[in-house]
Amino acid sequence: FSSFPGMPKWRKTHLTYRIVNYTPDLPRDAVDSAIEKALKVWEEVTPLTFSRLYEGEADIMISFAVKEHGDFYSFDGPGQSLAHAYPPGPGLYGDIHFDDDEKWTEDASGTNLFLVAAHELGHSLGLFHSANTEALMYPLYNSFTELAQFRLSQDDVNGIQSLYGPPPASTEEPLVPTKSVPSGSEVPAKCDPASSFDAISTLRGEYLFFKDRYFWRRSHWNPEPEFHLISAFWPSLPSYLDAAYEVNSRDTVFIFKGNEFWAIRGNEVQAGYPRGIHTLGFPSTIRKIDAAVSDKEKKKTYFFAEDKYWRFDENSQSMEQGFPRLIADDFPGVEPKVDAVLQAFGFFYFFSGSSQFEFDPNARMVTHILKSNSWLHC
Amino acid sequence: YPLSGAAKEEDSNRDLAQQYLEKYYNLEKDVKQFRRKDSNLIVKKIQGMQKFLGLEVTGKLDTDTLEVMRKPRCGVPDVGH
Repeated sequence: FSSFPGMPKWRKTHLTYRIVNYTPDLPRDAVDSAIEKALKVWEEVTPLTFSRLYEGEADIMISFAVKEHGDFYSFDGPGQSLAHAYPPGPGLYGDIHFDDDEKWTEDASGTNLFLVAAHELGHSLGLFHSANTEALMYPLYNSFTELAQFRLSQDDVNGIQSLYGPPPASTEEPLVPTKSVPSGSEVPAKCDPASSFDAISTLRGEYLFFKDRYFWRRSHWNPEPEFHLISAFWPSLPSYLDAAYEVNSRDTVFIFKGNEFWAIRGNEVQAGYPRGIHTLGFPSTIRKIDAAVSDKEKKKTYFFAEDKYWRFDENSQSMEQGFPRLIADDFPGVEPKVDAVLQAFGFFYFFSGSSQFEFDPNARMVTHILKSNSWLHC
Repeated sequence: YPLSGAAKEEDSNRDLAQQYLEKYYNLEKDVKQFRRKDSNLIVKKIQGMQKFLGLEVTGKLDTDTLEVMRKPRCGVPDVGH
């Protein structure tokens, strides 16, 4: 494998992409899913996550064009050059152009869009061509690739992980991913005594416990929590979330990752998201938050980051004055850092690692300390 | 005089190779050097391409090399610049 001269790479792990236009060769949803599948190929082996924008400038702008199309690399009609992409960086950099003089297909009858998209995304992320004929980043298009069993070669994985490292969940040696269902070691265990959560939220009376790229869904009628991939419900949401909370009065759940947040209503991600967290009133020094919960009675939302917290007024839609304050001052007994917070039965439940602190806001004290996964009937 | 078939084909192979090396292997666009078939630089560029793409390194525009150059591929160069 090799990286571009100067080793350009993205300085953030959450990237945005936008499909600017479509080829007449395929239905739009076929193009959408080919691109999503190609993104997942790289998501599986790195800490990178992607979300889709429908307007404005995304990190990775994806378009179809023929012949001269506004950069220095004209396309050449059918055959030979199929597509090209630019290394990480602003503007044109990171972008992908497909030659629409090719016949783009979902199978191998023409030029398979998924396969070429996965290769070009390798360039958008910083990989140059590989001399390994088995590698996805080998420059020649291999129409005989078994699409159903497609997988990155070790060379591809070594290449991309030399730029971004392995996915946060795995600390072992770089994985060569399989397209089949992830092996046991990648799927978080519900009743692992050491288990912790990335984020927790209510959703229309249910409880969602987010972990890695999955979530448990606990409802009143089904004592056994369901287990799902986040992407199964919200394909454009990232995984390895930081925080989540529901604002009942708006029937909306807000999801946080890094310096961005999304609004979801049911399983619809609202248009115009992600937005920057600083639009909520956080100082620029805050690069991410750890947890959040919205008090539906008081219509106040609490944001927790390291040992401090902020309070946001849902009526005035603004961060309140006099914050941040120390968590220890107002929630005595709750130990930072807070992974997630849940409000239920008049209590606040603070989750920190494998421990859960039940906090009585009236008595202003911790009344119970439980295992984090006690909500999952462990 | 009209080029014989073989000579015509040789010309078109040379053009294909020149475009390919200019596009993907950072060969300077300089027509003359391609006319001097034994130009050392060209042989080196052809050898570099053959090595990168996993072909037998002959330095010549043999059949395998010409066939690979006609295959569909990514438009990003193989040699950085």
